[in-house]
Amino acid sequence: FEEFQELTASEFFRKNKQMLGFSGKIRSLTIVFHELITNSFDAAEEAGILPEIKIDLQRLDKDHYVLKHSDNGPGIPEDYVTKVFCTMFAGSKFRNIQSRGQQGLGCSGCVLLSQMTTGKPAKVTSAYKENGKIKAVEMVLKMDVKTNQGLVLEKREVEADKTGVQIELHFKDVSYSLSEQGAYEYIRRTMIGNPHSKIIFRDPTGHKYIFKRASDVIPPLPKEVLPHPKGVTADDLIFMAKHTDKRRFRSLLTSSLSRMSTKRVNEIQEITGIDLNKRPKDMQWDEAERIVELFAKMDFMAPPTSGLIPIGKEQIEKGMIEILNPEFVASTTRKPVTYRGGVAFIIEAGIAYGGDSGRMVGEQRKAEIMRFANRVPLTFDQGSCAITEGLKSIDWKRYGIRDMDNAPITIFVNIVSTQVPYLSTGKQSVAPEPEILHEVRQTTMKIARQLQKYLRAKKAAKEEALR
Amino acid sequence: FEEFQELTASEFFRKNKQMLGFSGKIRSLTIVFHELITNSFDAAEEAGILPEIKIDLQRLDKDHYVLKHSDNGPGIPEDYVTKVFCTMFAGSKFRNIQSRGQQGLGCSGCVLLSQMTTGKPAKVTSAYKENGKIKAVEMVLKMDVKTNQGLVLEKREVEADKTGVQIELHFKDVSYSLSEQGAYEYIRRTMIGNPHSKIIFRDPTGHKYIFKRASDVIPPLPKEVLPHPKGVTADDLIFMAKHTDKRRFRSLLTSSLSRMSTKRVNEIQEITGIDLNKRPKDMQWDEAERIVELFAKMDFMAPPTSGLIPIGKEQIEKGMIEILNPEFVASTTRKPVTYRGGVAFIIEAGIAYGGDSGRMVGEQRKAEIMRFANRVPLTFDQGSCAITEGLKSIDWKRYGIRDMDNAPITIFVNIVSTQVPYLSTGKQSVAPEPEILHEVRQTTMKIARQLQKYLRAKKAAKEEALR
Ligand SMILES: Nc1ncnc2c1ncn2[C@@H]1O[C@H](COP(=O)(O)OP(=O)(O)OP(=O)(O)O)[C@@H](O)[C@H]1O
Ligand SMILES: Nc1ncnc2c1ncn2[C@@H]1O[C@H](COP(=O)(O)OP(=O)(O)OP(=O)(O)O)[C@@H](O)[C@H]1O
Ligand SMILES: [Mg+2]
Ligand SMILES: [Mg+2]
Repeated sequence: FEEFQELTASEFFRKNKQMLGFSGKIRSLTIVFHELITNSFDAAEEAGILPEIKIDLQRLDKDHYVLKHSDNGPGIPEDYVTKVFCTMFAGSKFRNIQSRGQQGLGCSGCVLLSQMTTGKPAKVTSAYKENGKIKAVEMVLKMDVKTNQGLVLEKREVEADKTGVQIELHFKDVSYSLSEQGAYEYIRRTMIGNPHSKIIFRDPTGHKYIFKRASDVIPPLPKEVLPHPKGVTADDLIFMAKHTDKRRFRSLLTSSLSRMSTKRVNEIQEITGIDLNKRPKDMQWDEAERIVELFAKMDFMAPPTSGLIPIGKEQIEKGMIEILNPEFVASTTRKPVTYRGGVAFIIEAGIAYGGDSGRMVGEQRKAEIMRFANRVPLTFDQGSCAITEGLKSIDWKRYGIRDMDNAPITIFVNIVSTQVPYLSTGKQSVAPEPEILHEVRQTTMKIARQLQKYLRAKKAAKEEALR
Repeated sequence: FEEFQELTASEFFRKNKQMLGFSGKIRSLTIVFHELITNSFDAAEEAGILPEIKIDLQRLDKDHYVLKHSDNGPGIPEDYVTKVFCTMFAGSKFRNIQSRGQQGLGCSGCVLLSQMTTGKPAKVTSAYKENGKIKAVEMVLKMDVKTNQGLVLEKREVEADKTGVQIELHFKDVSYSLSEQGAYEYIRRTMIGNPHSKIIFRDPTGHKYIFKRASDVIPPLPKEVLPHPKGVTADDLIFMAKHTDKRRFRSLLTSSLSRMSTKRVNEIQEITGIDLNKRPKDMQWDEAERIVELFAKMDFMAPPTSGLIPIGKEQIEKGMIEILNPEFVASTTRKPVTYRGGVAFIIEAGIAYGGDSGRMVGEQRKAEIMRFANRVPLTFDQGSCAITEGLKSIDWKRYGIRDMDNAPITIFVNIVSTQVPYLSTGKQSVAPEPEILHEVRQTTMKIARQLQKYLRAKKAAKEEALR
């Protein structure tokens, strides 16, 4: 036990950067783009701003780049900048609200990768509103990996006429690629899930791409979606009870759970005989278990539809038509349901058939799965994802697709939730929770039936033409 | 930024227990067995003891169990018990020595799952040597998830005549299963990688299984394998320099890197012109880069073969013959090589053909992959593992296997390393580092050629018999 040590989160991830998704040169750079873009989208939307991002990627040498990423979000107050960029497990997205980020790791991971491959500090400029005026600071930061804290090497005030964050990072051992796993394809896919955003990207050749806004409507802001009685666990109740400032357990229930009215609380007290007026800290485990067992038997309204914000049928079809030029397209967005823990989620799916649907692998056109989570494209770890598992479990022959692997078909699936159960801190695949698998199947089979109709009609028309 | 929070590791994993592998009822219980068994094996071996584990699993109700796990290892000193079982990212295996554990999460994860599903504390009895005498304490512990610390609810001294650790944990929402993913199959596979160990397992029906020792020889203790110049990064040198107590950079090099002699250091100083006598903290990043670039061009002896301890050809074949009764078996253990960071690893592989090789899926016999890492069976996340990817990339037709998916074949692969690059904290799949993929292919193709010979001879004999 002389070797016994406690690591900080940053020490652990330095040893295991593949768990942040930094595995391989192409993937590593794509993940950097992913973490910075998702942060800028989250920040702008939260402030009611239509997101606009400028990305400049310069190639200094083989596998050696400088990335400048700037957004038009609300900025980061000076006192939070080091925590945001140099502390792991630090962030503002641990609450019950749908957001792309949820771990407090993303941009600190990018700073860590930059530092590990080049030894250079990160340069951050943040312009934010303070007392009605715009204040801006330019800071040069290093992460102290041993302590999971940031060190400010330089800091100065600068002028700014609008809010936003700009970060400049150097990287080595990463590679910009136009392949399916590369940063360009990531940006292209992210526009499908985020038509209200604009990205201006200057690539290493100097070519400037402008990914225009397809919509000027800011999507409604997601609202807090409290844990639902269907699925909330005894541990959740006890954990909430331990850390609440509410004085009575009953007010904890009505304020912390979705669809929990005073009427329902009275029913629960009546049936279980547990005094729900007592202090939260006095609630016992076995009592919490009985309450949760009763929840499972009671009728509660489904989780509210307004808290979660899907991409929506219209935009999914629009996006698929735009990039795939298919002969057939269909999509659907389901109602919210919950998975274990009472966490609400929505599955939406789209199918495109024919035209440029599917993707070319050599000479062969193959079926393609486009996975999204909270509007963010998932590029990697397809094999282990619940979305893939759900889709593969469907009997596609029933819907007229005899050889699914080689069909000219693209299937689009997006999961929207306040907490996406990712399989790893790399956030590229979803855990196969039974409720999620079920929803992926149900949602997709619903629109597969529409495809089946189309294929039958097409076949009938063909036979008719042959006569 | 009022919502800005910093989570502790335990808070993060409470929200994301699927990242500890606790996803699904069967898998969750199997992972508990895995974490406790690997800890007991590591501890006993480190103390030069032949491991013996007693496991008692009682079923109290549907999906409700009590697990008692005790070992004959050196025990845990009283002052470390709460850190071991209630603090995440705390452990003794962060050094450059091959061990099954490497994250400081395993048993704390089990305590967390137990607490989350039952609200019950963990009961730990630890008997350990102190000043030549055996001291034993029985402690009742709870994890304070908010602070990543343990709380001792009760503690008392007890009598013990030999050292070891015993833990008793209650679980709900888990399931004991005889299926391939269940705890019993996990124990069976772990015996293949650990023939020198003994496990006595009393299952929920009361049936007592005795998994006997197949060998009375304790495997040699793994030795520290320092990072190798081939692959060590500039960041590694700078990080080591920042945290060393050595006074000169040159002594840091000779003491921290494998195969680094004074003669080599003088060569490096000569060629780069960098003064290696200076203090480690004065080494600059660009200088470290030049040193590392020079390493890549120099000749160094391969990493030492003695530090890493593979299962070995003899035992792999013995294990495969015992459980698969094949008509053909072959295996090989390769020399150590390094992946990025200069981390040494060894790949060993075995092929069994015919007999009970492969596994039955319904009526169909299918090819089976048995993946191991540091002698530990990997049961889950097969789709995303580097071992799977490496094996799938082989053209099996060249070796006489026309339809690999449906061949009566079992392929065994074990990776041995001081740091296995797992894809997630669930530790069930390995990251596809190029050097690892290469070695998996090379090692397997070597024995596939032996299989090819056998199949040809078999075919020739058949044709001969037909005449
Ligand atoms: N461009 C930005 N503008 C404003 N705030 C930002 C920006 N980028 C990051 N932040 C803030 O910094 C926090 C940390 O970001 P980080 O990416 O590390 O974690 P996250 O987005 O919360 O979760 P994840 O690890 O899943 O990405 C965010 O929660 C947000 O509060
Ligand atoms: N049965 C045991 N006997 C002796 N020491 C033990 C035992 N179990 C755990 N330990 C000690 O407690 C530490 C923490 O164990 P834990 O399983 O949490 O992490 P780990 O084994 O180091 O890594 P991993 O998370 O990969 O399993 C170990 O490193 C070891 O020092
Ligand atoms: Mg983020
Ligand atoms: Mg362990």
